[in-house]
Amino acid sequence: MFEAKISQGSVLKKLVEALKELVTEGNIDVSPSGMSLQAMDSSHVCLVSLVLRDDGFDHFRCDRNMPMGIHFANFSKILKCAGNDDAITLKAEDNADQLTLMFESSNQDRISDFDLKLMSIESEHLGIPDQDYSAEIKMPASEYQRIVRDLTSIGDTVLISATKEGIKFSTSGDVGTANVTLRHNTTSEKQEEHTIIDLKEPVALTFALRYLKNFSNATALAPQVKLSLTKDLPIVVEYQVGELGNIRFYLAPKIDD
Amino acid sequence: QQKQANIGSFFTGG
Repeated sequence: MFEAKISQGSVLKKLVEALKELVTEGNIDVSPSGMSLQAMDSSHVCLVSLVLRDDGFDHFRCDRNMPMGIHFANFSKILKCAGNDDAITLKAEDNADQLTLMFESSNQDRISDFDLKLMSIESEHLGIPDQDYSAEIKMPASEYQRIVRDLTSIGDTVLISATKEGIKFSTSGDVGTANVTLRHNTTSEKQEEHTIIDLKEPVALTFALRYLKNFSNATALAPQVKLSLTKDLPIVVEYQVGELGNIRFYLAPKIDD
Repeated sequence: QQKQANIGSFFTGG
């Protein structure tokens, strides 16, 4: 059987909110080492990879590896019934066709349970190679959210260029053009306000803004976001989910026809 | 002119 308890249930709520617009359904794979998900959006332009480690949970038990086919809009409906301060326990028997969610209020005076119907989903698992990137940029997640929101109101695609001057986001559309440049900045006492640009070589890539904006639905999960860029490869937009794990979004670039 | 690449083409098994 599978059983996992997370005292900070709001994390699970935020994770599903971060995913559900991008991914309709997918398999959450459970194993003794934790929970993971790999899913593409319907147009196969981007991929979401979620890893939650067993030791990040308050309690984790999984006797047998199994995929749990989840419809994320339905998962979200149930998680919306959990209070922000609730502890959430997930439970499923081996080869179950449902996932039980139990919500406990922080003073344990209210307990509720819901069953989510599981689906059988055929999915291919892609191998994502470990690699070095030409540029890695850490910035406040709220800053990333603001940039992609602002630029989406101007254009459809963004040219992201990383040089020793900083990281520049450029777009254009019917309205006109927009450029936002962030410079390396570690002056704040608060680390989450830093912008750290780790540049091995200059790189410039073009991406569809609507996906980058969609990734910012994960903003509530982490104070900082990391962007990783290499020529002719997908951008990686990564949020650390506390001690629990991380969520990574991979977006394929626009390439010359 | 640029076109949108497919994400699967960048990873093994895609």
